[in-house]
Amino acid sequence: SKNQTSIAGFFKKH
Amino acid sequence: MLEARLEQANLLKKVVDAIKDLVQDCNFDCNDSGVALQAMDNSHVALVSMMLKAESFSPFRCDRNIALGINLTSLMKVLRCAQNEDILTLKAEDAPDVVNLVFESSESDRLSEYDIKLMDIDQEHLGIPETEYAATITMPSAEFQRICRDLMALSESVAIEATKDGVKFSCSGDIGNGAVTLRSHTNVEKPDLNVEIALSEPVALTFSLKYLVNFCKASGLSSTVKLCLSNEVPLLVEYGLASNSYLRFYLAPKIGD
Repeated sequence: SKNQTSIAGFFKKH
Repeated sequence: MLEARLEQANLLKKVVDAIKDLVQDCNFDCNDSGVALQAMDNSHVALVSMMLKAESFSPFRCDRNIALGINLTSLMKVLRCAQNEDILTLKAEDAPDVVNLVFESSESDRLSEYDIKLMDIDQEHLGIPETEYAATITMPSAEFQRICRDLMALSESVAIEATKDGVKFSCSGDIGNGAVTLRSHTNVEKPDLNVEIALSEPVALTFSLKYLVNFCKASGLSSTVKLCLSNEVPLLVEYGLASNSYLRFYLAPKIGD
């Protein structure tokens, strides 16, 4: 099955 | 200070109602361009981004940047005290302890005022890059809601595949499989029923239905929804509001095998 990724992994922290 | 008057309290009520199950405590960032909110859900899978532009208010005044840290359950309790047709004015001082909400009935002389205590919220702010999406699908928001609800009866996840032939939502679960395919469609008499698919390259991605069904609580805000997809990046689900204001949801994909 597929794993859920995290949104923070795609968008940089400010 | 902030003073922002909305013609219809219902707009803010619907926005908060749509996001309150996803995010609990949020900063409403106010400046001269309007009122913005960005927050991740607790599991950091989804991101809510709301922008109510200054033009959505009349009048709108905000002299300096003010962050209003508000618990959405508290805000919803107060917004429920407004009639849908009431005029809503948000007010806050420059370094506020409370935000003041005034509801005015356009039909009677009733005026109600509420203060909500503010919270200090230390929230991570994420930079969302400008993205040229490989596929942009515009469709009726009620149709998207129906597809998500229907497929959730069978599975936790949905595969969204956009090709030149159309967009396919498919799932597989313990009891079997399901799929809904939409093709580009133009309804001259009812343009809100149009399905538009703009594609620069085929896309296939998998997402959790639990989150998508949650996003669909915003369906009452707009008759259409825009889905923006590119391979291996979060899905953007956008509900457009009047005056270029918007409510956007981003959802991280499921990857691997």
